[in-house]
Order: sequence, then C-alpha cells, then structure tokens
Amino acid sequence: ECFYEPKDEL
Amino acid sequence: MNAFRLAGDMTHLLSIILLLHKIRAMKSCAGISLRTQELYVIVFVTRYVDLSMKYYSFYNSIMKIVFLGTSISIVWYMRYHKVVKQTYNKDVDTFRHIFLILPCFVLALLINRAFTVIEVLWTFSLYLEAVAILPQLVLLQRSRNIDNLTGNYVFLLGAYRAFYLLNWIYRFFIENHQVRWIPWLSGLLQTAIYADFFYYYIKSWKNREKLKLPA
Repeated sequence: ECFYEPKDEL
Repeated sequence: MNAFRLAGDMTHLLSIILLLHKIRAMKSCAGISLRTQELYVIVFVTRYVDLSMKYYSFYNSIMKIVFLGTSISIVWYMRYHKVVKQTYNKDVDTFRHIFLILPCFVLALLINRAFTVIEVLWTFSLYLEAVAILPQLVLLQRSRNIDNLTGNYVFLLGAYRAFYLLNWIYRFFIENHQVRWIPWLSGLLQTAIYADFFYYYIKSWKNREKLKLPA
C-alpha cells in the first residue's frame, strides 16, 4: 500500500 | 541506491570498524561511552525486527546483520573482556539511559505513522538514534585526552547521518519519493547535535592540534 514508504534504509 | 546513501552507509560502517579496531587491536575502549553503545544495540534491535519478515535486498539484510552483530559485540567487549573493560571510563560515563529511552518511547507512541508494534518500534528507533550520541559527547567533554581514533570515530558517526540527509533530499527531488517527516526531522536533529563537535574537530584538524572540547 502506498501509505507506507518502504523501509529500505538502514 | 544513490551515492549519498552509499556514502552514509560506508561512513557508518567505517566508524564501527574504527571502534572495533581500537577495541581489538589496542585492547582499549578509553573515551568510549558504554551508555551510547548500549543505546545503539537498542536502536538496531528495535529497528531491524522486520529482518525476518521483510526482504529488501541482499545488501540491506547483510548490513542489518552486521550492525546488529558489531554493536552487540562492542558492548560485550566493553562489559566483559578482561583487558578492555579495565580501560572503560566508568566514573565519567554517568548519563542515564532512561532519560533518553523513556521520552523517545512516549514520543513514538504519540507520533507515528501507524499504531502497530513494528511501526512504533521503528519510530522509537529513529528518535532514540537521534539522541543516542549524547552520553558519548558528554564523555568526550569530560575527557582531557581524546585520542585520534575516538575523535575520528565520532566524526564518521556524525557524517553518516549528514549523508543520509543528502540522500533524502536526492530521493525526494530526483526519485520522487514521499515526504517522510519522522526520519527527516529526527535525522536533522541527529546531525545538528554533532554541529558543535564538528566545529572543534575541523578546527583541531586545520591547526594540527589535539582535539579538545571546551567544558
């Protein structure tokens, strides 16, 4: 869903 | 992944390598705050709970495992290694964890993107990371002698989040990513906390003097 930015950072 | 993000991760990794070198090769943790290191363990454990649930990339998973493993081993060395633990400046490292953990946790409960366990823990880790360096900075201020390794360690640790700020700007404008107030503002605060340290670090480097923070 677009509400969450993917947590692809550290 | 853009160059700023990579530079941020690499300075973060380098700072940890530097600290581990000091601990393993020099058998010393003088000038290093155990409080700050313990806070980092909490930061990584609460942020990377998604490690087993969500896969982003090989790079991402490996880095998470490295950050978790190294932070736990640093704390282990400082607490239990029979030589290293004797170099720990216990008497000056007196900042209370709870004064940082509790407000960050309450703030994460109040201000988050969704009231779920993962999301609250993730938000808490960002708030806590922003202020986790404070015990270390207090310890440096109280230390007469800051060795080069320790100074460089703290500098790289601060540079890491500064690169992330550039990465967020890049992602927002070039890659059209969404607005993300929680990581942005906590990252900005995290970098701002280093401002004073950066100033004295660069000054001592330019004048080729030993780093010393005014009390």
